[in-house]
Amino acid sequence: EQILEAAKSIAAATAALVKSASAAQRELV
Amino acid sequence: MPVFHTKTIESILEPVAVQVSKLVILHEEAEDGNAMPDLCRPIQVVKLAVDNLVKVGYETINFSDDQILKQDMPPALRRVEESSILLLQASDMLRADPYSAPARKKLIEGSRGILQGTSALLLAFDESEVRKIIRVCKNVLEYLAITEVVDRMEDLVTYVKNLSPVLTRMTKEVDTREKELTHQVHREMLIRSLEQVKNLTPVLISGIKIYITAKQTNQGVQDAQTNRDYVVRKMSDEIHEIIRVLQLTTYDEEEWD
Repeated sequence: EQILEAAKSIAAATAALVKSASAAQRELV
Repeated sequence: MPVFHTKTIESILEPVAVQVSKLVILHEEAEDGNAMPDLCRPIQVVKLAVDNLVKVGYETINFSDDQILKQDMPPALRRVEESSILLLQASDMLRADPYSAPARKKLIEGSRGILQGTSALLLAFDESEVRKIIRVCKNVLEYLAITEVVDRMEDLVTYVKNLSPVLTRMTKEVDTREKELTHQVHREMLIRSLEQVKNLTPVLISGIKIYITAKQTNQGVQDAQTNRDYVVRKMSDEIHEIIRVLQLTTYDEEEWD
């Protein structure tokens, strides 16, 4: 259970990071 | 066709997989890129989450007696950890030059690595959970294998008393697992086999009773034995099929045939 929660946190944090990076890139496309 | 074979893994990884794919596409479309915003904070959040996963991961490894899990999990944890270092490097490089192409590459590589490492980790964990269900299935198989020694009514009472809880546990666990799967064909296969086992259980008990009575009266023993053994074999085959399907993680074209 703990491992699933930890994986959820990583996935959410990575998705947020990538979304921020994509937003900057998208402005150019 | 689902990419992730369980709903839990799918719910965790699909949103991040979609975001990573988008970033890769955007990066390819705009090779020179816009200036990147300061990603220091979101990268720190990822790093903290990675540190926590590594801690929880090694705790899981230490508490587990599953040797395969102990073997499979560390490489996945290392992959996640190494990828988070790439993100930190990307963050430093982007702070110095928000247009840095190598930094963008590191950002993509790091995000992708975290996705792949987390995926491998969840798969290792899931496979370990499946092995636990398989142990319960094998427990039922062990009881079925000793059916032939049941030749008195008292033995049958003990046999049923021992078999019932393991059979119930197997049914419950396979049923829960089936609901977790994203592959419809695998789900249907588990439902079918489980249903067969459920239907055959009273047939088995009745077959053993008939065999005991036949032995006591010395009439039709051979037929009763053949019938009982047939039911045992049929149930065992279905449980072996359950074990096989439980271990399937990838989509198999032939399953549709």
